[in-house]
Amino acid sequence: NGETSPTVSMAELDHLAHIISKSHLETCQHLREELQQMNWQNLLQDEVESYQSKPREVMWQLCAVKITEAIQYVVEFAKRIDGFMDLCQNDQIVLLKAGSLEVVFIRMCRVFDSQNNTVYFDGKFAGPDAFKALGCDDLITSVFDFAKSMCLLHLTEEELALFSAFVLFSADRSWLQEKLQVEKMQQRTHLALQHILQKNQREDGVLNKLRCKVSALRSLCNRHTEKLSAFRAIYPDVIRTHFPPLYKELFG
Amino acid sequence: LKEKHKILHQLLQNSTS
Repeated sequence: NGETSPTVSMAELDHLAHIISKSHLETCQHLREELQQMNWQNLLQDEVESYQSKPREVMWQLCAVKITEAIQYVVEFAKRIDGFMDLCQNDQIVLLKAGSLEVVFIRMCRVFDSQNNTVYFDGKFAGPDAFKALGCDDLITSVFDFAKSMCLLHLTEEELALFSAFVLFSADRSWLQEKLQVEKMQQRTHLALQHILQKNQREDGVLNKLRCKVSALRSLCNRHTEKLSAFRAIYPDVIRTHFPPLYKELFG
Repeated sequence: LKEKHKILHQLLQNSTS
């Protein structure tokens, strides 16, 4: 009868999908047209070596700057979703503090070259070896594996947008004050994602695969925090004086 | 939480660009 649940109609799901998709497209760091025109050029060997020979703290700082830039776009994405700005300020902060890096990892598949196992970084496409100086090869390998597995799903921009919003509206984050409202938004986003996947005639397994990605994202973010703690123990002054303030606020 | 996340709070307050 056109209803997916007593409270959400197909029209509402289409509208939510449209809003979230529009927010996503307006706030992607690299527009689709840019990606199509981009010369997907890999780093030259001497450029890889140049990144590898950077002092550990300099490479950490460079990556912190890049992550922070990407996060600012995610904040803008969240702000353009009506339901997000309807939440109390505490919960907006909680959701972004916990979920913004996860969305950055999701968005990474847009600028990932599966065939070469490279990602757009600092103007060119870089493989995991370019990040050697960070001293966290295991985390880098996992991040690349995650991007590759996301690419294998061949999601459309709309599906990617809805999955990003679904992750952002995680109702199980600690310190939420209006958990029920977040839960409601997450359920609606989930229904919209399900609806769009059905509309796009994707096989049933895609939604299950995406649900599995949620725990993979959490694991990546936890490991980022662990690596940052280990780095902080050795270079506390570098973080204090050279890392972007927003990065310190989110992960400090 | 707002006090500890002044930059994030500020970004959320700014009108969408």
